[in-house]
Amino acid sequence: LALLEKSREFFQICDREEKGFINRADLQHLQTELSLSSNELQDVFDVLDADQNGSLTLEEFTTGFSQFLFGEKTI
Amino acid sequence: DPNIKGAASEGVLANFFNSLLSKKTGSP
Repeated sequence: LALLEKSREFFQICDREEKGFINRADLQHLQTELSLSSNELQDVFDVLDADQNGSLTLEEFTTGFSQFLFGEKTI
Repeated sequence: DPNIKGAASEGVLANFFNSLLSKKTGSP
């Protein structure tokens, strides 16, 4: 449950317009805040966007977060 | 090699989520 709450919190940081999904432009907006390069954020998006449809859902985001925490895809 | 790609992906994700975590903890 804590994982889901944290994941939702991070998702909302990325999804500022509360669209319900995250696109590449949303992640690029975080470039200065997160001190990550444009290329790194592109890679993050590619890794998280499991179905490669150009938008990240909360489910995909949570899967990536759990992968980061547990080292494998558990959701 | 999927293993190398997997490891690289984990590193990218780790950077991203660690940054998000420190952003959260760094704010009041």
